[in-house]
Amino acid sequence: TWQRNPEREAAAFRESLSRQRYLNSFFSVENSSAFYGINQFSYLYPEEFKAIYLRSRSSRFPRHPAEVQMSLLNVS
Amino acid sequence: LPLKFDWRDKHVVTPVRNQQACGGCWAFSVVGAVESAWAIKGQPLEDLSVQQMIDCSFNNDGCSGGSTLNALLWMNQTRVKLVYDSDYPFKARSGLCRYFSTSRPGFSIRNFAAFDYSDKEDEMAKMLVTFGPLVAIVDAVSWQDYMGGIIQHHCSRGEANHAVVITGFDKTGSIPYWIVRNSWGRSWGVDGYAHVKMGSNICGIADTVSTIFV
Repeated sequence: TWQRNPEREAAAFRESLSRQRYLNSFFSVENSSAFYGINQFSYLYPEEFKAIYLRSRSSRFPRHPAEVQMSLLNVS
Repeated sequence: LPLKFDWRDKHVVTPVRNQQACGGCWAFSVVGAVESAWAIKGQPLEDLSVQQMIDCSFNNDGCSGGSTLNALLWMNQTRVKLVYDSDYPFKARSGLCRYFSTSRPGFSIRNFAAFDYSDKEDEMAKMLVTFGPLVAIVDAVSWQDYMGGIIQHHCSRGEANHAVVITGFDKTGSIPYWIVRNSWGRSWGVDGYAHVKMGSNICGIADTVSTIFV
């Protein structure tokens, strides 16, 4: 529902390039690190990306119980 | 546990989809896991309706967001049958819930389990191998720029904001990783998938994990 704005998209794109440079500074071939670059989301500011795509609400789940050992009766 | 396992190799995972500008990742992840659970049970692998879940799952907000837990509670409590995607296609916006007669073919769940597996990722891998792909919620802020490789940095636990499906893992290399199916199309990441380091709860991948039983 938002209006596309080429100037804003260009500014977001420039910000993406500098962000990707920072993210890639952790790259190491030996440990197969993730690498980051231009994709379909590069024209979005992070807050826009979050507002559109990251809409899962979190929940608190119980800790997974330790493995329970049961004795089986009448088993040879 | 095997060193490498991926439900895609058993042909029980549907192709990666694209949620477009709809914040329905929570529905894509749950529906993806239901599709696989039924395929593992021997049913033909079919795309089921994400739009049905977006429109009909109460306590969620359709394309404005939702919770995988609420989606699973809705499926469990109502015994609703998800119809085929072709019968209720994705429109990338929330709409009015359409009802179908009970005679219409569809797929419900028998139950689900939802746990925090942080520091127990081997148990999580057992659940994956035993029952099928897992629904998980992760912090995906840095995934905006992800192109490939194994995610080991730049995300937090305890700040989950995106729902995904874990289809497998690979521990054959120096860095073991989870194989994570996303819903941002095939052009994102590694053919639509991300690889996330195993064993350190990277991006909170083990904090909120659900297994579906059919």
